[in-house]
Amino acid sequence: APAPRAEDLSLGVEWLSRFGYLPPADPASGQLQTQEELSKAITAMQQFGGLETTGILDEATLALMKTPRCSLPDLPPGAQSRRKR
Amino acid sequence: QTPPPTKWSKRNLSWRVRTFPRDSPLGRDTVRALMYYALKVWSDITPLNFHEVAGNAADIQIDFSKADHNDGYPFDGPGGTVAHAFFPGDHHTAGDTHFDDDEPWTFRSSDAHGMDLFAVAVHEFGHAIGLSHVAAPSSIMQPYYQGPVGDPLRYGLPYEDRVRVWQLYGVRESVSPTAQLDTPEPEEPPLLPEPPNNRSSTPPQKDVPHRCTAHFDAVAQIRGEAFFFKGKYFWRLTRDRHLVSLQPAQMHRFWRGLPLHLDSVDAVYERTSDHKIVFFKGDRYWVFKDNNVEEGYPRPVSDFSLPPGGIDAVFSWAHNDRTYFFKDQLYWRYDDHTRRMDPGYPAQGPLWRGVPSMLDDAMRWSDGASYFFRGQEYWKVLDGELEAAPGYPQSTARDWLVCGEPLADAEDVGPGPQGRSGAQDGLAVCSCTS
Repeated sequence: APAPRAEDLSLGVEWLSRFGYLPPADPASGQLQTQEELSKAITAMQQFGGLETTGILDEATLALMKTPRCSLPDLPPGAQSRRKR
Repeated sequence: QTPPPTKWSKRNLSWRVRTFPRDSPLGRDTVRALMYYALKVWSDITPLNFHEVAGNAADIQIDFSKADHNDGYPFDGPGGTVAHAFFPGDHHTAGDTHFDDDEPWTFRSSDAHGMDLFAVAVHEFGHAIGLSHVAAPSSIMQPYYQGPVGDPLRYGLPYEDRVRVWQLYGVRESVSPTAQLDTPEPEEPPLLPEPPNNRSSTPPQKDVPHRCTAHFDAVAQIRGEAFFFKGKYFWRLTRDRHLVSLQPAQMHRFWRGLPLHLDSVDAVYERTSDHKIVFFKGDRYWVFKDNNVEEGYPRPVSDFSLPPGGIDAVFSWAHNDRTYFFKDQLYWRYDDHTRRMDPGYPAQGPLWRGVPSMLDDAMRWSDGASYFFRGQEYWKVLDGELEAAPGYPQSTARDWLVCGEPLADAEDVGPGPQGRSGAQDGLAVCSCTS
């Protein structure tokens, strides 16, 4: 798949953070997220939205992100940042 | 890993539309009606009861806001995020529901670009009672806007939403959890939902009193609106104190279940405990849920520990959340929550200095003040005060019923508006209901 455009990536990260799929931005690293985290978040978002789970910001995913929706997050705060110790 | 769900510990929840959309084709009453029906979707199947109220104390405050409105969930213009609601809890915003005022809110519109207010409201009220988003595509709690959901009067929740809300609150007594709620699409265009109105198709009769000269039998604030009762008729004022119609409505046509032969009522009030409306006449009283009488009424006023003979007036004082009954020079204090008369009553009136001891009726209003009516005059007592405000009494007809100064000869008053301002053409004070 072609690499997403920078503005789509930026929109995607912002959207995923806003609706609970990515943890809030780390003040130490700014908005930076690892590729693995981002892919996991996209997969979770695609699952929740009934899309094919590709883990990449494809057209269908971006279209769903532009669909009007409720402001509340889909996942509760902290759900995406739980890790094994 | 999801946190335990939050839910309301009480079952009677009040709501109020605090701010309305500014540039919308939807009128205020349509917005209120859609909110009413969207809440009813949830209360129809759970033991929750929703009541529209005036004032700032509503559990669910509904606002139409733009951009950043200081709650951490800024809106973003047309599209994007369209609404949100706060989960139940102890915080002061719990249950509050906000709609983006930049969206093109519609109702039964063929315009595919519009945003169906009823569909969004059902979703948001799901949050307001404790439901979170789910992935199921058929659920109303799916986070994405999926277009209109059909007629508000016939809409039934998808099964998964019913199950989730039952897990929080249980099943309403009258509902079978296994019953199929789905109904076929109506062939005829569905009726426009409206709050109960007072329209009558029968022409006015000869016994119709005139609002500018009437000594009202009863006055009450009900759902934030004012009702003035005289004989078999009543006038209704919106929460902005606009007269809905210059002509009175027939009492028994609106308050369904009042006896046809009832020629007047003594006193009326909305109970603070469950927001039901209580009518008194002589030794009997009736309890209404919305505008339908409850089963088993009338009942004797002795249920309130009141003596036979009925009452002149009743109202709930916001200051102490107690209900006061008045009869001649006496008054009683009653606790609607425990359904008990407070000890030490009756007492000799009046409790409020400057207010006459014998009243036609009294009510509290959305400004927090209490209003006492007698004859053609009324007295205002500010919130928490024990004395009538200076400058009272004033004319009830002039200040509430859109009339001119009190007339010297009441018999000369013909039908039609009396006034002293631009409101005298009558049209200026009409309020459309949809």
